Amino acid sequence: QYPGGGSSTNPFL
Amino acid sequence: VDLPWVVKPEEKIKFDSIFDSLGPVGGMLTGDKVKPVLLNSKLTVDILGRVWELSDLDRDGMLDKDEFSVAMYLVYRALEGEPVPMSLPPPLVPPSKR
Repeated sequence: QYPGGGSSTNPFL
Repeated sequence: VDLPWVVKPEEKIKFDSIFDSLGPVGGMLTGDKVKPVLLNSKLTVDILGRVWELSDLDRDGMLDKDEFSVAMYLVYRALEGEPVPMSLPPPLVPPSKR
């Protein structure tokens, strides 16, 4: 779901 | 693109003072600092998550002053009953980021 494979930068997800 | 930013100068002053009161580091606020402020609006995490997506234009997990103004603008509009858009309309993109 997050391109790049990293974790989400969205604190609400 | 030469559109006026929808965030009005007087709103920007208000949003900037909120930004400064949250203790930005290097001109940036982390998600940790912004999250409780947005939650305070009582909007759902669903809506606030979208507000964040639209505001964090460089996707670095932090908001600078202009990105924070976009977030606050969207929150205020949502509180007035306007739906949060799925993508950021050009007039909402800060002039510094076009």
